[in-house]
Amino acid sequence: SKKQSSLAQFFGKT
Amino acid sequence: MLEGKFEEASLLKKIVEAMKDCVSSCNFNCTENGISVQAVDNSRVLLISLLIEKDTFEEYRCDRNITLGVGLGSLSKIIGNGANSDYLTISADDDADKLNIIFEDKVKDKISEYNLKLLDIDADLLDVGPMDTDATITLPSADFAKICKDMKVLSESLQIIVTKDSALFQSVGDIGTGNIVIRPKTDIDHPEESVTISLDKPIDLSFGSKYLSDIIKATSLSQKVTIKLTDQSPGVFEYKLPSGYLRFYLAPKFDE
Repeated sequence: SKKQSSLAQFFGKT
Repeated sequence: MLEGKFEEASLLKKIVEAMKDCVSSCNFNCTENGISVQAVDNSRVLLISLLIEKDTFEEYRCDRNITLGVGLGSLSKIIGNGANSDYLTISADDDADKLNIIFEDKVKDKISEYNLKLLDIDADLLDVGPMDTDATITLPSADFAKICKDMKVLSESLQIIVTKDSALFQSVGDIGTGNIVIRPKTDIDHPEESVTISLDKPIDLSFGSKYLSDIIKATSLSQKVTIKLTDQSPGVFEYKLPSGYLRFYLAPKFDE
């Protein structure tokens, strides 16, 4: 099965 | 003072309908250039980026930058009271705690006015920035919606595999598997039916079906959707507005 990633893994906070 | 008049209430209706099941509330950032929103769903997997440029409006003014915190469910209820073809004007004072919403019937002599209480929303924003793109697919938005719905009956994940001359949508589940292949097509008589695929690098990405179900709620906004995919990165799903866009950034699923 596949694991859902999170946007925080790709984008930093402003 | 903000004041924006839509030629038709239906546009804002469609925008709010496309967003409200993904995020319950968000800040509308209003500047002299138009209105923008960035909002992330509770699970922090799907990000919405909305830009309604000034030219979208019949009339628009924004003297000072203001941020309006809006409950989308509440806004949806009020907007639902207007007819699709009504003029819709939204306005707010600089330090407003409410958003004024006015519908004008174009035929009858009827004006409906509502106030929506604004919310104080403490949003932490993500720095999306410009992204590299390995593959771009543009296809009729209704076709993409059907692919997502059809594949969802099989699995919680939709795999998108893009090669030079095709895009394969694949679902593998307990009851069986499904494959849908689309290829580039130029339809001169019906350009909205055309499919384009441009590719720098082959793509194999998987996305959660339930998030795709949220994204395709934007289908009525545009006849086309553009999907930008990059290896090991979030997918970008863009619906163009008459002047502006509604974009979704969806984090992919990876093998455990």
